[in-house]
Amino acid sequence: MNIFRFLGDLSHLVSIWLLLHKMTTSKSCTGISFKTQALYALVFATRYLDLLYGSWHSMYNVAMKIFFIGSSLYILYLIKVPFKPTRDPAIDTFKLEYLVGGALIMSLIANYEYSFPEILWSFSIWLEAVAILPQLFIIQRTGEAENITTHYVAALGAYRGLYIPNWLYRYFAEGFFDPIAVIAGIIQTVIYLDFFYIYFTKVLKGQKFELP
Amino acid sequence: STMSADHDEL
Repeated sequence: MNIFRFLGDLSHLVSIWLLLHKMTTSKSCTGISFKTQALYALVFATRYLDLLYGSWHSMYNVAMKIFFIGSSLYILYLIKVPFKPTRDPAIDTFKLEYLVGGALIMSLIANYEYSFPEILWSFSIWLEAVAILPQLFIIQRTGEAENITTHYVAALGAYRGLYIPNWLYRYFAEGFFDPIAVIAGIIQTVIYLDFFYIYFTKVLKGQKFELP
Repeated sequence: STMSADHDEL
């Protein structure tokens, strides 16, 4: 564990807290992509259910995995049950087939071993890299976003962004190098760059997140 | 066998 990875994980926790805060205080999921949330639930299920076959690294690791699986299911429940009337499916139209299909193909090409657990792990990594796209698509379509929603997306982007200095640190300090995680992680971070540009130039200067 | 990282990251 190093400071970058710890801050990244912390940022991930903050993002989930922001999302839950937005939904429970406004009693709505307006502007939130159910599709992105469903993809994250799938990402966590395919990566973290390695708990079931004994992949226990530390209490920290196990507790985080359980939290991410549990909170993602709870978020899906909130969107689908109590806040269902506030969701507009007509703007959440990104085609999931392409993302899931692409991640599946990548997991068969790029994995560390042709075994079920390793392919599942690789699938979850590639799927996570693109899971935010339906959410960014909603923001692009509507041309704006509530500030709290942009803080959520920013915290999520910071999470994977912070993993990059973590990988640099681990490469030099520990000789650890995980090329699949690194390449997918860089792709994931690049996907956020456009968003971050507007977030830093507008939202953090007190303006509303609006596309030109 | 495997060059797999230990997958100790989240």
